[in-house]
Parts: sequence; C-alpha cells; structure tokens
Amino acid sequence: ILGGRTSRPGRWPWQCSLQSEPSGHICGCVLIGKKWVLTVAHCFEGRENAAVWKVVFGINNLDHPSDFMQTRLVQKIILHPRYNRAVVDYDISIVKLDTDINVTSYVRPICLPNKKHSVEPDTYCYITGWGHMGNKMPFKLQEGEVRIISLEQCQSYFDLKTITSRMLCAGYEAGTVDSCMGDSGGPLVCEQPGGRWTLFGLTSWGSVCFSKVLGPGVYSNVAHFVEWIERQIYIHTFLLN
Amino acid sequence: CINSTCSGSCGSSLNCETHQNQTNCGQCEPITLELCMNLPYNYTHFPNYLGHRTQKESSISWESSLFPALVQTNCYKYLMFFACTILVPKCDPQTTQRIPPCRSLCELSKERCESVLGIVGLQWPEDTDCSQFPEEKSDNQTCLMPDDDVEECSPSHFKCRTGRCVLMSRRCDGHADCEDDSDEENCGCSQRGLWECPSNKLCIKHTMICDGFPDCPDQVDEKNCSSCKDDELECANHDCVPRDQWCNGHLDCRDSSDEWNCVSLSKSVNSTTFLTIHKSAADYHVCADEWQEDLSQLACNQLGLGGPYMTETIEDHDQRNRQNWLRLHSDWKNKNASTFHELLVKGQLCQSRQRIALLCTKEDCGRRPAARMNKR
Repeated sequence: ILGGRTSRPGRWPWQCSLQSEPSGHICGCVLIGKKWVLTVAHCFEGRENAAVWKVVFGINNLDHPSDFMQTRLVQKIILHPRYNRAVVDYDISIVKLDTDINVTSYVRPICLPNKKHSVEPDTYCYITGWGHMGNKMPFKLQEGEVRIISLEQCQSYFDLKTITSRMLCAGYEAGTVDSCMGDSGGPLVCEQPGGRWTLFGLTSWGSVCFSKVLGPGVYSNVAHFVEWIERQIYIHTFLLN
Repeated sequence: CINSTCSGSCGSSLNCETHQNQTNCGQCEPITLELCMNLPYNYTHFPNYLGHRTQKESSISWESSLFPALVQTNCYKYLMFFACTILVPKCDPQTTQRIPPCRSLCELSKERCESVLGIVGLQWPEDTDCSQFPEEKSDNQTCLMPDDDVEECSPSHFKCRTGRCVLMSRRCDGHADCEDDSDEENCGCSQRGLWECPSNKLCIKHTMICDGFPDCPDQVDEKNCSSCKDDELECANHDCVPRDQWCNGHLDCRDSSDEWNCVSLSKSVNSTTFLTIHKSAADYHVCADEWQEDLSQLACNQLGLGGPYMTETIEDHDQRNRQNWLRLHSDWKNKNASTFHELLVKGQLCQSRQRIALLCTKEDCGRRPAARMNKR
C-alpha cells in the first residue's frame, strides 16, 4: 500500500496471506467463510497447483508469527472461467481450504455484497495488504483509505485498457494512496450502516504504482461475481465431494 | 534466479550460482505485446533496447504508455513502428539475435517528437540513444526501416481518415478526436463487429452470446439458445436435460445447473417460511414425518445460511395439496446423501399432515472486534 499506515493487529480479521515456498507471501486474500477464501486469478499464473500454496490468517507482522495465527493448506483453486490474462478481466478466484478455520477475534469472515449492491462513487473505503510501499516491502500489514471512482472517470486514466463492469476503481488522481505489487487479491472493504464491513473489491491492477504514471487502482468488482461465488461454493460443498 | 536473488537474465556474466539466468536465452519468442501486434514481423527477442527483460515488463513500462499517447499528436508517421522496434525488437530466426532499428529512424522520431513531449514537460526516454543503432546499410540487413505500407497506428489505435492515430478507447466516446470526426462515425455495434444488447445498446462480442454468462441487463444474450423438448429443461449452459432429472441429487447438466436452487424458503401470509423443494420443475412442501433436527441444519447450510436455525411444523389439512408433498425416503439415514433434496421422494402419504417451516440465519460476518480500551 502506498501512502497508508501500519494496521493495528486484528483490525482487519478477514485479511489473509497467500504464500508459496520459497518466496513466502505472494498475494493477499480475503476470508469469506470457514473454508472459503477469495483472491484474484492472476496470483495463480504459472502456479495453479493447489499443493504449492498455504494460506495464513490472523497475522499482522509477516516476520513474526503470532499466537493468533492460523495456517491452512489449499484443497482447491477455482479460477473464473472467463479470466483473461491479457486484459486482466474477470480477475477473481476462489480458494477452498483443506479444513475450516476457527473463528476468533483475529480471524473472521467479511460479508459479501448483494448482487445488485454496488458501492457509490465518492464513498470512502479501505484497502489493506503487505504489498510494496514505494520504497520498501513492509513486514506489518498496511491500510489505506481510498475513494471510489466512477468507471467513466476511471477510463480517462487508462487510455490503453478498457475498464469493464467487472472492475471497480478507487484511489486518487495523484496516486497518493494506492495498492501496489504484493497487495493483489487483498480486500477493498467499506463500512455499512450498523458497523458491518462488506467486501466490494479485490486488488487487481493499476499503473506501475511507484512510477511517474499514477492514477487510481483497479479492483475486481465483487458484487458482479456474487452469484458465481455462491454457486461455486455450493457446487464444491454439496455436489462435487 | 531460483535461489530468489535478482539478476539480469541472459547477460554476459553468470550472476546466478548455477547459471540459471542463462536458461531460455537465445530464442525467438512470439510477440504478445498488444500494442505491437501489427508489425511486419512476428517474433521478438529480449531484453529489448529499453532494458526490459520480458514482454510483461515491457507491457507495464512507462514507455508503453508514452509512445501510444505521443503517436496521437501526429508528430511522426513512423513513430509507432520505431517504438515497437525498441519495445519488442525483431528477432532474426537464423542468428536468434535482435535486429535494431536504423539510426536514421531513431533520429527522425526523436527530432520530430521530442519537442512535443517537451511542451507537456516530459522527456524523451533516456535509453534511446540513437548512436547505439547502426547506420542504414545498402543491403538493409543490419537494421530496420519502415516500408511504405507499414501500419502507422497500433492495434490499440483507431486510424482517422486523415491518417492520424487516436486511441481506440476514444473511438465512439461522444467526443471528436479526429480532425474530420471520423472516430465518431459508424458507432453502432454491428459496424464494429459486435452484438448489441437491445435494452441498453451495450455492445458485446459474438462469443459472449449463449455462453452461459448473462452480459445484457435483461439476459437476452442467453435467451433462445436451445430448443429443448417438452419433457426437458434448459441448463444454464443451454444443454437440455429431462425434467425428471432436475434436482434429483445427481449432476445431469455439465455445468451442474440442474442441481442449483433446489431448496428454498417460501413465505406464507403470516410470514412463516416453508421449506420448499423444486423438483422435476415443480414446487413441493416437505412432510414432517420422521423429521430430525440435523436435517434442518443440512437444509439451512444448503441455502448458504449456516447460522442458528429454528424448525416449526405447521398442520395442513388441505387435501388439494396432497400431490405437492415430498416425504423423507424410508431409508434416508443410510443413503449417504450430500444434498438434502435427494433424501426426499414423491407420491407418499404424509401421515402427520404437517409441513416443515424453517427459520435459517446467516452466519455472522463483517464485524471487527472492538478496540480495547486503555485508560490514559
């Protein structure tokens, strides 16, 4: 995260780290159920074998495992069948864990939005991750507040890429607060009335975040995929066992 | 390197301990950079002349944004060709070495376009020192020059009738970008080789019609995609499956859509939520005979509601409903079923004449633990 700040441990209990040896943290991810995690499809490019991955929950400092940490292996990776790596559209995937997580204060699922519940432009939301900070990779989870930007306005920043309805843009023209390499798959969450937090986006792509080319970040629009997510969870829970 | 240190690949020095940086070197690779897909050559060789090690690195580079933007100013007819010769250099299939652009092509590009960049406070890319490129030779073998018929615009550009290139994202956006407005002509979907959603004029690719994913708001792109017989139902992917196989607990549609939405809760006038099963294309009540609480949990889980639940049994003396009952299979405990609805059978008498109503609750989500209070 560029322009963010270090998070307090447990503040974002749905944030997880998708890890693979020998590199360790590769991408962010989001807990949506006891056995289910969302991330983006591009995290698995060239690494689609579930056996090479593990998912770490309840962690704040990647370098210092905490007592609240839970680790699970990956049983199944479900990539969106329309994922297109050339244009980074339909950039979403579901990860089935080998066993349920234990819900604690530090490990809790986020709510999914309703199918037609899109977040309005100018809403302020939060992004989190262990991605690049512009000058270094952090050990501690970072958080940043970003503003939702309309698709039309977002398109004007990215002449060479088409911004589709499967995407959501958030950030600032000057790129002051933005996601960066290593944040991919992590959450963009907004607080709803009643203090409940809902997952509206997954960090997907943007300009080279610490270069001269700035602009907002582009996130996978979770509301667009809710029906697909629910169906995949149903199929892989009840029908394909 | 595999040992996770970073090094320039394919360099003259062997930076990785076990010479890993020399793998896959000396090979021509197909051009995948969309900007440069219409070049008179199809194979490239990396690193390129801007120091990028891969096409992916090239595609997200500053220069791959700069050149397409600069091309729109019409500063030099062959600017995009020059840009591509340094972004994705031509690979010589005989020698598997990259072929550079000619020095004069570089110099002309720089001479005509550098000043345009200066107007907006930007600099010509530092790594494009033209003296590194060879002079054009008489046999034209050592460096690249554009032919007359070379495409001036990249595939990411629209070519105005005047010859100017404007970005494809600006075509049909309601604003004229070509001097002759040609980027705002023929903006219908069909003229652009696309299909138009009738309700909102959205253009979608023909491959997106009848592919099982609705793209138009009214899902019209997924209608009339199959001709199922009267005794068949249409799967989401438009296969046809016999009605009696719908919600039978077995996957009959290839996309498993015959087993979706088989269990639901339907509200009655007094807001009781009756457990309803959609089987063989009809809705059924569930008889309370032999009911056990773990069945309520299974039904709620199948609805995606895994939280606490409450079961009620409601009397129903209306004999007209007799045909609409499903009863637990006599041997349901030994059936080893993964879904609730495959435990139920039609055509059995419901002796209790009571039907199941359920109240399922969603599992808790989206709550953060309260911050601990510390007296200061």
